[in-house]
Amino acid sequence: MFEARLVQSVILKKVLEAIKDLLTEATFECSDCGIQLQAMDNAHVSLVSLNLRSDGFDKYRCDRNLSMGMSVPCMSKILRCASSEDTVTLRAWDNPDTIVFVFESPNRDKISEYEMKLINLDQEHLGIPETLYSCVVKMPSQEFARICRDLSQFGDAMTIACSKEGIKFSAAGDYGTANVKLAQTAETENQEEAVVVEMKEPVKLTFSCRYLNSFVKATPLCAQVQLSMSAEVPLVCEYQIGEIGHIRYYLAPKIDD
Amino acid sequence: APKQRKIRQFFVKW
Repeated sequence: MFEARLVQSVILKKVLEAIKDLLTEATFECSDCGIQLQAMDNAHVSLVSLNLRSDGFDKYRCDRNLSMGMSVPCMSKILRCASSEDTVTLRAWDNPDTIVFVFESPNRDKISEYEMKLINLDQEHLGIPETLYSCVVKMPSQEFARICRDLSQFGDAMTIACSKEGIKFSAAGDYGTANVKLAQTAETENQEEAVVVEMKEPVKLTFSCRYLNSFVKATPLCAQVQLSMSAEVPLVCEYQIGEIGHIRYYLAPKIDD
Repeated sequence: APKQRKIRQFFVKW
């Protein structure tokens, strides 16, 4: 039997908001360690990797490993039926055809159950090599979302340049150009507002704005985002999910032939 | 213009 309970269903609601732009279906791998998902978008330009650790759940039981293929739009519809204050429980039997979502109101006077059919997916699983990145930037996630939104008005692609001075985002298009520079913040008491650059070598990479704008749908999950970059390899855009796990987006760069 | 790469060019298939 598989059973995973989260008092704060809002976390799962936010996770679905964070993946539904990119994925239409995905396999949720459930084991003793927790719930993992790895899936590419339809165009195979980006990859989403989600990890929810079992010890982050309020109750977790997984008697045998399960791979559950789910329709992301359907799951998203179901989670929109939960109130943010509700507790959510995911439940499935061994060799399941369906998964059940149970939402309980705080005083347990309303209990809703939604059963969703599972789908068979033949998904390609990619091994992501351990990489030491040339630049790792931590910055406020809202600021990153704002910059992606603002710069995507100027062009389809955005260049991210990172040096020891800070991080620079730029876009160019028919209307003109846009540049946003963020300096590293000094020692600040408010870690949520900090911009921190750890740099081994300066990096300059170009990425599709459309994908970055999908990644920033994860902004409500965490006040800070971490961007890891090295020359000519995918960007990693990472959001911590409270004490339970993280979501990482990998985005293939645009490279000159 | 730079060309968009596919993500699996960078990762190993399991």
